[in-house]
Amino acid sequence: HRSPLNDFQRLRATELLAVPTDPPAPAPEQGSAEQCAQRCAASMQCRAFHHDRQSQLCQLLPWTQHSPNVHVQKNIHYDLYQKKDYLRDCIVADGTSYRGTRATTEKGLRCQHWRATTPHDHSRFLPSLRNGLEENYCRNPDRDKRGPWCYTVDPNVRHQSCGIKKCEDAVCMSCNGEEYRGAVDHTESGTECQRWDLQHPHKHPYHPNKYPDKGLDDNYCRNPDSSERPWCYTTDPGREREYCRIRLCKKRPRPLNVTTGCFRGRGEGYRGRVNVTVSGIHCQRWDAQTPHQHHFLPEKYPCKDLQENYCRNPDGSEAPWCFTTRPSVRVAFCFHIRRCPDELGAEECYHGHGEHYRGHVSKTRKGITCQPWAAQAPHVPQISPVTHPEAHLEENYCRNPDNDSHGPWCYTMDPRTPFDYCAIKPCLGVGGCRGGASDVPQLTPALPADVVTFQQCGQRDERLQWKGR
Amino acid sequence: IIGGQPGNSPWTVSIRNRAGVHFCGGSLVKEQWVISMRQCFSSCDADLVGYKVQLGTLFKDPGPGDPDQQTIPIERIACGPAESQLVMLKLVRPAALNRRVALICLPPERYVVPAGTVCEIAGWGETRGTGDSTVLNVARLPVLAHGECHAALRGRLKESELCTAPLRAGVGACEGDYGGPLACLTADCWVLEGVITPSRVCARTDQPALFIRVSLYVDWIHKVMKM
Repeated sequence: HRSPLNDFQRLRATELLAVPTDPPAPAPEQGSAEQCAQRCAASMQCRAFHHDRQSQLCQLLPWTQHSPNVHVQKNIHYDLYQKKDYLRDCIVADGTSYRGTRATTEKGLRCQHWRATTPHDHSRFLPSLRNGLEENYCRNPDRDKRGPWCYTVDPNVRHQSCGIKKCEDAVCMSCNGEEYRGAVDHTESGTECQRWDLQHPHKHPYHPNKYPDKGLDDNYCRNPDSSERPWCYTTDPGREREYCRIRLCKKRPRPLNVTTGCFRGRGEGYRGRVNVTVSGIHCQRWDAQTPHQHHFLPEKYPCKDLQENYCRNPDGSEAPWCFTTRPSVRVAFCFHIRRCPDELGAEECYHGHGEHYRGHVSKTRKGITCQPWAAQAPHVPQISPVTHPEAHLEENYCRNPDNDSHGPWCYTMDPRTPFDYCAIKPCLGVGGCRGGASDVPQLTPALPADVVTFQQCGQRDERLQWKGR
Repeated sequence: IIGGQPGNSPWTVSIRNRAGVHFCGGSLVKEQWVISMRQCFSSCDADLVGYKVQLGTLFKDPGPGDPDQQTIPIERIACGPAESQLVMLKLVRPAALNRRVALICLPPERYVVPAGTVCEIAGWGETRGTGDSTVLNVARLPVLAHGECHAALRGRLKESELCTAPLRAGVGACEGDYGGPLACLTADCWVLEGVITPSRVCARTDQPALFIRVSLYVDWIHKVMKM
């Protein structure tokens, strides 16, 4: 159930330009990205391909961005797919498939060209279309356990290992690996990962478009949901997802934005001692599993400071939160922790209802990217630059074209969420206090009852009272 | 509901999890839309496959033969503005309106229900021995003036909240009622003025009860249903 695209690394809106094109690139052919990948994998010359999503055309290429006289340029019509083996600077297993361009040994000696017979004459490993013995790049034609090697230009040293790291060691992860962007693409049991931009064999909600800042590239192990470490969906239909084995960095990063009396941003750095919810319900201890079972164990999340029952934000939610001691209320936000005043003064706040907001925030409060106002997908907008020309509906910036009393909003890139409010707060209100006071009066005096009318609602049959069973 | 009576509230729905267990209340404001409380759900991205609402019956766990019962799966959840603590649940299909299932009205935007208006809360939550916990219970509470409540809560009342006066007899919502309605009679119609929020103590006799003031979020509610 693996996709042929698993062998490729995608670069969006990118094309390769080679000057001069020798050998010439073959003519484009019709096909999906997966069909292109199949064709490229089957061809000895092919190392990459352009895929035009609109016209479903693909063009196989005999070079990658590492090839001489080739450069990368932006082109919104193409996605560029390149064979991972030619791009990676680390090795998988014994490195037999390594096709990178390293050409020095672990001791720093320059490698001898494979075609050359001096200073070291060898007749065993001569370049061919199949064996990848190019130039003087490190390679592993004889499956040496120590990985890729080469003959050296030092007459006294015939050959030497190149010391290229294994991918699972090349990039370490800190904390729970939410920021890990390495190239491990197999799980700890060795199963290959499924690509994030495919829905087979496993359907899943983590679309790369929806979470552009989670690094959901290709089929690399990632941690988009604050699990305890990076994982991936697998190509095994019988196993939906599995953790990956990734080296933990020795040094733990210093937490950012540590605050105790207030919180900044989403409050991930909050280390205060508030331990009740907005409604006054006590929080459950993080190291307890009753009344609510959960996976946020303090020892599994050492960087999140899950002490006692203090409000914390270990998963990138919109504010600090906790599990509650009330069985029927699993979690609750701790919105009553005030936002740090210096942040309130930040340029990203809005006055009134935010109808004049002209900033560049383009994310919802849940961190989902906004849909461009002019786009028709994933949501067909009822409000657009055409319908509201005066509302400055630029790009996908948060705006308030309909004077929504709850502030700037946007359509979202999440197919399931047509619109949502943005992570922008009202500016300091009248009298400089926080807690709901804004510079727009919220309530209007009570209307006389006879002014209010209702349609087809609020009627019940008073006779239908309780009858015993 | 503590201190209530079995009663009829055709817009009050029971929200059930995958195991079919009731865990929160809600109010039917459109054939395919229910309003409830954010804290009833683990997140705004919650996977609600298997979650349902139950309408049309007074029984918490009706028998299979109950002719009026409607059980409708929940399609998706939309979270309200941050301070609102409200959510809107879209049902997979519209509820059939009949004598047992009716819509509750939404108040005008930013409408303040007059102090003293007699309203009622309804739910299948805990009764703590004060009622029949196998059926829907309803209790009446009078609205408390905003200023008075603000003083009683020593300045901790937000504009997004409204209060009812505490009753010496101990009447109020409890676990399992959260998300349910505070309905008030206005112009001969029942209007959803508040949503029951979780509180530390049930049916307090010494402090007003707090509800989320729905009239502040009517524009959001209409927008969600329209979009």
